[in-house]
Amino acid sequence: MPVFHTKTIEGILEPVAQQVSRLVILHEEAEDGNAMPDLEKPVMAVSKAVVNLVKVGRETINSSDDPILKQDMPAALHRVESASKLLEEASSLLKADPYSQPARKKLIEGARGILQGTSALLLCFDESEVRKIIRECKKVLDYLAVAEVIETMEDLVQFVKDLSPCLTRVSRDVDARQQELTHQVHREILMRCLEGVKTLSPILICSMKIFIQIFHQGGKGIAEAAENRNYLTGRMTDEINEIIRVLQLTTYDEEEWD
Amino acid sequence: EIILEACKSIAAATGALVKAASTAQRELV
Repeated sequence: MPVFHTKTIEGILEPVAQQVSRLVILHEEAEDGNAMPDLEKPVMAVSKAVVNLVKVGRETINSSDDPILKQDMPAALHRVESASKLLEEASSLLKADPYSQPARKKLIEGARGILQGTSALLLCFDESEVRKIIRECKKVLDYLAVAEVIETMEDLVQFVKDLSPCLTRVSRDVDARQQELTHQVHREILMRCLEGVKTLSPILICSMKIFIQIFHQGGKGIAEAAENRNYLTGRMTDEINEIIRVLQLTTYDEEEWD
Repeated sequence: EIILEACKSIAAATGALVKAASTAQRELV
């Protein structure tokens, strides 16, 4: 079971998560410990990287139009900054006493804090990217909701003109997203739903055209044509809603899938 | 994205720090 739900996050955090776990185990197994080396330089490198992240993070917050990102990201940045301070304190304590136990604790706590804060930040950013895809999905849902009021060929042409670019964006973004996911089951659902949408969309347009033709030819069989069109919009709506649901999943609930 | 690059830098720097700290401990274990 993968710990990180996207390949990007996994690629960034997995190596450092393993390093931190190893340090914790080593610390627990060797409680008294050897003398710690001077960590001033590597700690300074972390501090510098943290300062840069905070700057970039604040710029992201200021330029974003996503209120949830604006609300969540500052806490993650604060977590990283606090962890960086712990590492600096650990470094100072170790300079005075290379065997200092409080310094080792601060070092581990700081490294964990950096990991957790960076993870929260990446998650915050990733969720914001997902919300962008969901916005596009919801536009498709809005168009599907008006399919049943289309009664002329001119309106149908406009409907197709509006829907097509939206569907293209959803298709491109969801396909890219499924390639990013580490959970195979989620990837498969997204691919299956996307295929469903791609298959259904030309059939829906065709059913709408038939409805319009019947509507203008006297109306015999109009109820069946409307029913068929509504069935197809319902199917497409279900597929898009399932895509939205799966896009928001970040953990693998085994019971759910069992 | 710039923010991803910044996170990569932090992860690399933290990894290097933890590795340096682990080396001394590993000698004992």
